[in-house]
Amino acid sequence: SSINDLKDEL
Amino acid sequence: MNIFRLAGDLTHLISILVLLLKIYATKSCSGISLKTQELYALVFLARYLDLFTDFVSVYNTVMKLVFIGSSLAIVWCMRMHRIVKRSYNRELDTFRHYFLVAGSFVLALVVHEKFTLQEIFWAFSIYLEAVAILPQLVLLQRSGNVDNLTGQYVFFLGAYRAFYILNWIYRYFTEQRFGRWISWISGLVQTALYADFFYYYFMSWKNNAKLQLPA
Repeated sequence: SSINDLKDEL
Repeated sequence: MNIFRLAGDLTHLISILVLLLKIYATKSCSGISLKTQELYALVFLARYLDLFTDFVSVYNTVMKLVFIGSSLAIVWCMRMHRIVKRSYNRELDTFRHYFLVAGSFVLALVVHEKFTLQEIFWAFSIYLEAVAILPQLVLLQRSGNVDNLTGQYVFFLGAYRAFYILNWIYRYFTEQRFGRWISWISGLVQTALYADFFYYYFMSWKNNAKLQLPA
């Protein structure tokens, strides 16, 4: 899902 | 991780180091908006709620701790440090930043990806960060001349999100990940708010003149 797409960003 | 995001994170880190240098080297926080520092502390606390629950990488965790720790240390310094707090321009730093907090929170309640505590606080932190620089820009306009370190601090702080926008474009084309449109729009607004500052900053650098923001 798009939710965790950018979870690795600050 | 891509070069744009790494450049963005390092630029963000540099802005914090420049601010710490200014405060510790000059023992003064003149020209710095305490309200912007408080907003940034809130941004990091709201955004990194998953600090202890979701482990992404050592780099990610360390940077989150640095951002939270440094923003709280700067707020503490400007409020409590005997010498530093004397140079705070209280009478110039009058932006009603509570409205920015309230507005961002209400917007996050309405516009978010998922109605969960973590996602709402994440959206809140993204909206708040987009406008967090406003008290600082208002203070710069009111305080006339801007000392070099303060100007560099604002410059790097504005540049970091511009690198993030390049990172999102890069990820869109390489990983087919549209990512989060909330970040896209807020990031564009955030960077646009620095536009006039960047213009005057560049002109002062080109003419080798002191940075002056028109009142």
